[in-house]
Amino acid sequence: APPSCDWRKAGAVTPAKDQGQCGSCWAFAAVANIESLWFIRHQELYNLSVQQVLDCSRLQVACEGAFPWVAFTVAWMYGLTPEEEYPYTACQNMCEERHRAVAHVQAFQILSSDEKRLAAHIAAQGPVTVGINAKLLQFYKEGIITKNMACNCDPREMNHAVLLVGYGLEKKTPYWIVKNSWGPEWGEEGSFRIYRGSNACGIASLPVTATV
Amino acid sequence: DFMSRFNRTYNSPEEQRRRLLIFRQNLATARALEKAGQGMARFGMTRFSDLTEEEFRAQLLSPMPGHAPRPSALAPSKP
Repeated sequence: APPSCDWRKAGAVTPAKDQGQCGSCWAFAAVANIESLWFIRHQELYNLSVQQVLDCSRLQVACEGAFPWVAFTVAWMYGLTPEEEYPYTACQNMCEERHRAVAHVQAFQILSSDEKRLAAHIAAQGPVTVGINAKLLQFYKEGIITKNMACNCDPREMNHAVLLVGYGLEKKTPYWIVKNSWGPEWGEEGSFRIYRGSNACGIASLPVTATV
Repeated sequence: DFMSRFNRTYNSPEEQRRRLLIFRQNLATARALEKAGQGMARFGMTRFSDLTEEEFRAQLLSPMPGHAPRPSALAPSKP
């Protein structure tokens, strides 16, 4: 893998969206993955509908969480509609099938948890959806969540889904660049950075990506 | 400052007092985290600063058990 990578600089990442008071991070992280991969393959950056994923997921309560592959399955079955045509309401409604689809998913795959291989995959293919223990993010403002801090969050207890959009090195500290779904006002314009190389807060435990 | 910045109102003075206590505890936690990071990250007041850890979990997070069965892949043809 190259020493650093940031898909935001390539224009492949839409601004961070806000999930509101709904446990829909799994849908936001998966849709963000599809948005970026669609741009990398087709040079068209769409804000895609998370609401469509919630509504068409066939989950009993989509706001109480799910795995990102549920969203990939919705995108595979229906294709995804632009956000402006199917806007987010932060609650689950009936699935509306009348909208036009502008992005499609062919498959998805679960990747290796080896962080070097993960970095190589991101540099070569694009952003990847991951799970994380988000305990430390409640008070995060900016900078790199270090190895020391990550001792306070159990990597086995994943409770949030986010998108790895790149990685880098600052003052000899390797880090991941992670897009969150708590709006652009939160963190570093909607993103945060966390130590890379020790599965900090479970960041590499469950990497998954779509194929578009 | 927090209430005006994040547009917060509380139902009663009691609720406001309770939220202030939570806010103070959270600021102390944020300071401790920042200290542990040795200058690499800043922690402090965010829009979640008046929530307990349990409320934060319930409102924003959703458990993803690592031992849950993982699908192998999508089927080759659509239903």
